Amino acid sequence: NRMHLVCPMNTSPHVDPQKSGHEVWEEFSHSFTPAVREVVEFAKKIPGFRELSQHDQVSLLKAGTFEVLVVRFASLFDVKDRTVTFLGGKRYSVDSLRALGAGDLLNSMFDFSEKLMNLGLSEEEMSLFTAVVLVSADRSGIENVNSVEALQETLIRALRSLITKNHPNEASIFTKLLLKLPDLRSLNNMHSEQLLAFKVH
Amino acid sequence: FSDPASNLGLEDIIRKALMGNLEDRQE
Repeated sequence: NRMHLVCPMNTSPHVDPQKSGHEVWEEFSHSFTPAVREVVEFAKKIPGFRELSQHDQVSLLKAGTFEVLVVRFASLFDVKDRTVTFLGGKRYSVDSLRALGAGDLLNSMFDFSEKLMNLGLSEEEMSLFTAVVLVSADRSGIENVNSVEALQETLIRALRSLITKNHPNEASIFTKLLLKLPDLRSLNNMHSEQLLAFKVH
Repeated sequence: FSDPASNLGLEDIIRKALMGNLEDRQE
């Protein structure tokens, strides 16, 4: 019943069996904290984000950090080689991660990463898309829905304009990007279930 | 368990990072 943490935000999927659950979590937290801080720094740079109430800034970040990280780290999933690179720098094959207990979430992450990377977005486009992912008025606990909605609409308009300018002959890219939003929600839900299972374990 | 972000310490990290000065002082 040896425990494994099959998340690329960890340095390695292997867990020292001598360590307590609390110690394992502390180590894991230590490895993903810098990535979470980067998401917060990114959010601070979104024009208009700092003008939202502090409560709504926290709510958006709490709900959306995982989805932002999925977009930012899509390149950790090598679809061709079927490997995942962990933050420790080592690559693991899908088969080895499956043997360690990874399930449907891993497959779904590969599918998502493949489709996103295939769109061939520039850094600027990816950044704006990430802002759209984060600023969603329908997240739970938002107190000023109108303000978040207004910012969300501004960001979506900016994304559409940038995509239309950069890809005049590929009108479907913007639609495909918007369709990634429910995919990310679904990944987020699956991930929350796995976190719950880990915590119960 | 209905709020994994709070349960797993994410909210604390986010709040500290949003208030950058506090984080700097702690480090």
